[in-house]
Amino acid sequence: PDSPLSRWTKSLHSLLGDQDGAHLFRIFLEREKCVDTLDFWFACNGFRQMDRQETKTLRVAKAIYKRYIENNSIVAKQLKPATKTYIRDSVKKQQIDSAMFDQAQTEIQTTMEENAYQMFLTSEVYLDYV
Amino acid sequence: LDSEDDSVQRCITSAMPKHR
Repeated sequence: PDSPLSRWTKSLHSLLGDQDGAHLFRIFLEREKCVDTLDFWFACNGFRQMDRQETKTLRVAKAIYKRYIENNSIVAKQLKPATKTYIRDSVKKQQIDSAMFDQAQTEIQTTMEENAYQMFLTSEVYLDYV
Repeated sequence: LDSEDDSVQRCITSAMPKHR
């Protein structure tokens, strides 16, 4: 009853917390050409876990901003303008905070939950695995 | 010094679920 498969259907969070689940969801998103949303989601988690004392946090924040938000990528398209502005200003003013991507991550997560995750649970990738 | 892409990739990898 508590197999990985039954956990995957519980929530997006439980899917992404499982190695095989996250891997399979990634394959699905690659086919759907929106794997950037998942990479961004994980990047936000990784950023939050970084040591504040490290000087490289500014570099990483800038790099995440450039790669996913500054250009008009699929991530940028799913974010509210105010959220993008907030991150842009934080990077510009070098006001780096471990929670600076939290709002953006929540918005991307909500979109994934409502769309890609539901599609994944009825996708060939998932059903073949099952 | 690694590239920006490398630092983002490391950030992603650090947050990925590990082997059970």
